[in-house]
Amino acid sequence: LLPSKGHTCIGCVLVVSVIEQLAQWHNSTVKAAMERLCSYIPEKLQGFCYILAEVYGPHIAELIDREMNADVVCHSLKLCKQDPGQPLCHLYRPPKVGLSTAIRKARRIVKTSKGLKNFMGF
Amino acid sequence: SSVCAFPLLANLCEKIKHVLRNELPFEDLDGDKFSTFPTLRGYHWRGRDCDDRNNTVYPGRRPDNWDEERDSNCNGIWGVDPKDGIPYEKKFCKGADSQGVVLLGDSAGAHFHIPPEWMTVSQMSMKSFANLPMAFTNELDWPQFSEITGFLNSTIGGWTDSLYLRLRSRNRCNHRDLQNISKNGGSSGNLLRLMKSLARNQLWDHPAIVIYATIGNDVCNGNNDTLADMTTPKEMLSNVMRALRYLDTRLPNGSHVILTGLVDGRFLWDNLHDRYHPLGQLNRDITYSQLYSFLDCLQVSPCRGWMTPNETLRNLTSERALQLSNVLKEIARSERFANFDVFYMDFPLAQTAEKWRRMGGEPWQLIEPVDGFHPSQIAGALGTSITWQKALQEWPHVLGEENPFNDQIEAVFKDQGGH
Repeated sequence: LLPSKGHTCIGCVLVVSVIEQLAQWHNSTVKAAMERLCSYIPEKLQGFCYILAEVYGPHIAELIDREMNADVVCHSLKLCKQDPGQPLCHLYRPPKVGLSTAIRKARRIVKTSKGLKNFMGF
Repeated sequence: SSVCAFPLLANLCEKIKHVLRNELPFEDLDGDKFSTFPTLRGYHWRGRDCDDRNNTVYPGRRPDNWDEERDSNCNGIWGVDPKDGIPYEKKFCKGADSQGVVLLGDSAGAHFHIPPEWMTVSQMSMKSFANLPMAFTNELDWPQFSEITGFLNSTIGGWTDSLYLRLRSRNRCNHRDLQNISKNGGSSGNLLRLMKSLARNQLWDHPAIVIYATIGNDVCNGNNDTLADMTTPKEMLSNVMRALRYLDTRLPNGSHVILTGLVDGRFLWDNLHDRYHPLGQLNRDITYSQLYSFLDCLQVSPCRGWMTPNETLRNLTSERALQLSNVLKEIARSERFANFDVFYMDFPLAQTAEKWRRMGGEPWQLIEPVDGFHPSQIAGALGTSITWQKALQEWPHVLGEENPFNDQIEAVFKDQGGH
């Protein structure tokens, strides 16, 4: 019943992309975009959506605000993983600085960000 | 899985696993494999049960005492005509070649579809996700709109046309006699287990038209050495013969089996690779070629052999598909069975594309936009009309005669209880 690692990564990239594009299309914050997306979900499933937004929201918002794409966000969230000896999987064209560099930078941001420290502690 | 360790949940988990493993309706109170609940393998997949507390009442059975007292086969025709005292089922359906339609298939037959509205932010609203619970409890399949067993008007674009609907309008006694026994990932190998969920009693039930259509998974997989993991012609012969022998023990005499060849999946790359994916249309930054590479890298590609920039690999995959189709063709030509005759037909992709072109359509519209792999709603509906014409011309006896009483059935029983 549990999705494979690959499917988890696809799901993450898909959802983060939609959040990013909602913020872009409605010219809103990432947080507002997440709330908007959750409000679109049928009532019965909204609770689940808000929990995910609580758990992952600050992280996603922090990184999208720094122009990082869904591949970078999901790799730094460890919802996309690079198996040993395997290439880094990505849907979008890699950032100019290179995907690995961008992921390392994202992980540093997560580590140093105060707001996120509590959340990661959580 | 640890959740299932709790005593209170163990029983429920066991039932869920049994249903998921055997593709049977989750809610089936009388255990006759037909349900009054839509999803979770319910009546979106099989004719709706009209009495889920009585396992002798289900779609497709021969009528009990001409259904004088009750509608034992759920076709909505029962009772006695007060004018002459003749039971309606006897008057309208006796000798009418009534038969059901069964699909043994894969995600194409189950009609896998992820709504593009779920990722198109420019049109996104609450309405976009209204179908999400139904989609997930139907495994992202939409059999109720599908090419072989569809019976509801499509709400996912295009229109619904199906072999079942055409058989029903040819003979209204066939109402509700449908079974979509398909599964995402279905192939000639795993279909052998899947087909055990067929609900057909050789003595009590009407004959059936069985469509055997595993159109790609025998050559499609996400593994690194995709060619090595493809079904070989020898394995295909063995798998299909085992399936047909099993069907010979289950199908009532007078049934028919139509073996459908594998698709030529080069159509996918040729018509999609440089087009933008729905998720990439806002910023024009994701093509299907990028999607295919991403799925490949994650090793979850539905079909590494065709969803690849490697033309040699695409050609090798199509070559194997053709070999496997030829196995099916040979079986139809040379094998005989006691309770059914066997036919072969190519998967009608080329004719479908040509028909759609003549209607002013574009080839890429025949492919599911989100997964870039499955036939779309339009492709299914067009495929039905092509298959129907072929059957009418080449195997007219398979479809049964037009029932001369259709109009009277409609006059007396209207929509026969609907679906």
